[in-house]
Amino acid sequence: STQFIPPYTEECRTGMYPPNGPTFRGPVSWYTVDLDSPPSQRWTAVITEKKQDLIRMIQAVRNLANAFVPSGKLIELVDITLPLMANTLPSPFGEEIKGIAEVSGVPLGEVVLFNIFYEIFTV
Amino acid sequence: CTSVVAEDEKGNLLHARNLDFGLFMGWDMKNKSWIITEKLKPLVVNLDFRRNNQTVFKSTNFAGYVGMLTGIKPHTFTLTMNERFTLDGGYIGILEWIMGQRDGMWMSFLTRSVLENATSYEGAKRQLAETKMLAPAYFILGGNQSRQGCIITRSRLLSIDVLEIDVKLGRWYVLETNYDHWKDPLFLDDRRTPAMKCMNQTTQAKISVKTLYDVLSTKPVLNKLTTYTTLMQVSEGKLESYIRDCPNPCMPW
Repeated sequence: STQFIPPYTEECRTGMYPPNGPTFRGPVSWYTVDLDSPPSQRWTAVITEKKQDLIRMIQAVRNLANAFVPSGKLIELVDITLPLMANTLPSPFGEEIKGIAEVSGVPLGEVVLFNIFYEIFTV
Repeated sequence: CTSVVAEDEKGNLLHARNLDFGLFMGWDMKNKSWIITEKLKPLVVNLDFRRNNQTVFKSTNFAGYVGMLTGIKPHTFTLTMNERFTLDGGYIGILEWIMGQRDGMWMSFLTRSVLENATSYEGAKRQLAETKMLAPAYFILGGNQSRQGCIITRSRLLSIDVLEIDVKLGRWYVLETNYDHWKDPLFLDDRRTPAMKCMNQTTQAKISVKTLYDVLSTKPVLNKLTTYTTLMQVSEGKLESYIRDCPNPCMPW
């Protein structure tokens, strides 16, 4: 049973495994990342398949940024400054991020933002 | 996020987590969901990192994100991280970085390098506890033998606390949400209490991957920010992940 007032705490669930029903959206696909290949090429297989989803997610973040700064200046700042940040990141992360931007067509600054979001989000 | 490392009665270590993300980043009134959370779900992938055609480690990631939030070094250790909020936050680390002071590690690059290079639970624990970082964090680490499970509470510069599994004290699991374990969680966001209630109700005798999934499926441990659930068994080198939904009524966080 679920209480119908926040925080909607339920009785401890049982028998939920194997995953099924309304709390289970779907399984997760497996990919291989070959650490012997050059950093810029390691993510090609994953990003080729997930490119559209990545573009949609980045667009959602852009929409959010533009909601805060309608002039678009915030995104402009990201696209101008964060590519410089990519060159300061320790190897192999900078090269891997550049490879992801290359394959996905997403601006490098926005892929960098996605990858350092944890530090930024603590703001 | 909710991460838990548990030791069963045979001394096996199990590690599980809900990854919750997207708070305050746009709410979809019609679908009663967080916009960014819903955009992240299709990006969830399981990755097998290989060198010389051998698995080095495995992880659950968001495609396009090269750092690690959830991973297993098969038969060696398991690692998840949860967000920690303090005033001395990541933005200070970023400012230092921009000013040219670059001796700190970006959180997710630290977890990636630990999974790639550490060869033992103790080695991983030392790196996670001692490396200077740009942002605070909780690292939840499981090993491959009895009593090897801990929560490392990190500030940017220091390891503030390490809470270990200690079966003799009756602490057969350690569980972390997003609050220091020695303080009460924010009353508006108490996922710790229901999670611990369900763990205690499960008991050590019955803890397993299945019952861990039950705990992580119980509201509000499962909430509108939950993108995926991962279950890891270090002794079998096994990682399995599932994309989640939280049917109404459900807490936004």
